[in-house]
Parts: sequence; structure tokens; C-alpha cells
Amino acid sequence: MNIFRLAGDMTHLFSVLVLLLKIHTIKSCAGISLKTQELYALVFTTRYLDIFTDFISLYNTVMKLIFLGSSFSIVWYIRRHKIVRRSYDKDQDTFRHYFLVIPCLVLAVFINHKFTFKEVMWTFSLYLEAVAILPQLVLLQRTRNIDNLTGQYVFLLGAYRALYILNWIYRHFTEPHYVHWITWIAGVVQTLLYADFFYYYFQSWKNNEKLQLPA
Amino acid sequence: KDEEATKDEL
Repeated sequence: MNIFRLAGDMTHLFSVLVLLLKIHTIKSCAGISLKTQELYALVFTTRYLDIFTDFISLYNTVMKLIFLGSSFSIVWYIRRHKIVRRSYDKDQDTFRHYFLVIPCLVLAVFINHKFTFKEVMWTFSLYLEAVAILPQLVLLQRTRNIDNLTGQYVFLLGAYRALYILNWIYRHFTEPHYVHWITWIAGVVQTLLYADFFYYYFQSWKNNEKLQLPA
Repeated sequence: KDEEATKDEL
């Protein structure tokens, strides 16, 4: 474990806690894309298939349970909670899941590290995580009003993967193992997708004005 | 550089 990875995990944990707190306290999911949350639940499910078979460390298992639990409870809140669901904007959150899931699945079947079920699922989760934020970014551009918590949520989500890239660079130079090129590419694509959001987020922070994404 | 490093990651 290196400082970049720990910082990345804490940033990731903080992002889901910020979102869960927002939904739980103000009982609203305005501006949050249910599609993205469902895609993240799928990412964690396919990424953590080995949670009960391969024990790596207590930290690893606890964090996996937190990510699985938080992503599914966020989906539950938006779908089932009698108050929260009213603030879900289903007319604007229309991004089709399968536009992302199918290509990632096909890509994972053809481009993977080893053609085994677990390995294909793991690769699928890497590809899907890279694009899972798209419905959320589309929703932000459509609704145009981004409340602070949602802005912070997306920012933290992007920052976590950028920290992971630093972690892979560090591991590449300091450890005997290697970071597979699929991991590199999926991670870089994911971080680049946030790049324009980061730009507008930073501009709004610098000029101390409301965060607006261009239509 | 034999095995994948990132399997112990989240």
C-alpha cells in the first residue's frame, strides 16, 4: 500500500459517503443520475466477485463491503425511498445503460488478460468504471444547476482515479509486479472524461461563482 | 515482472 493508493481509496470512500449523506440528510437526489449509480453497483459487483474466495487483507475486504453496501443503498434510496424517489428526475436521466454495458462486455470478452470468467468480469468492471460517469455528466449538462454536494461528489470521484494513476506509476517503478496495460488505459480514459468537468469546476471555484457546464 | 500487480487493489 502506498500513499497514492491510500489517498485514492479515501477519496473514493469520501465521494460515496458525501453522496449517501446528501441523499440521507436532505432526502433528495436532485441532480444525481440513477443510471450512473446503477452502473457503479454493477462495477463493484463484477469487480469484487472474489470478495469471499480470495482474502487479501482486512482493509481490502472492509472497503469492498463498504463500496458494495453504499452503491446498492444509493440505488435503493433513489428507486425505493418514498421521499427521495420524488426528487429523481427520470425525464432528464435518460442515458441508456446498455449503450455502455454491451460495448464494455464485448470489449472485455475480446481484450482481456486471461480468458476466464473472473478475469473477463474484472476487465469488464474496469472498462465499465471508466465510462460509468457519463450519464451523470450528461445529466449535469442538461440540468445545468449543479448543487455543491453533487459537484464535490463528481470531483472526488475523478480525483480518486487520478490518484490511482499515480499509484500505478509508483508501483511500476518500485514493485516487481507490473500494471497491466488494460488497467492503465481504462484509468487514463476515466480520468480524461473528468478533465473538462475539472476545468469548469476549477474555474467556478477560482471565480467563486456557481458551477455551470456548457450545454 | 511476472504477475499482475493491481489484483490487491479496490
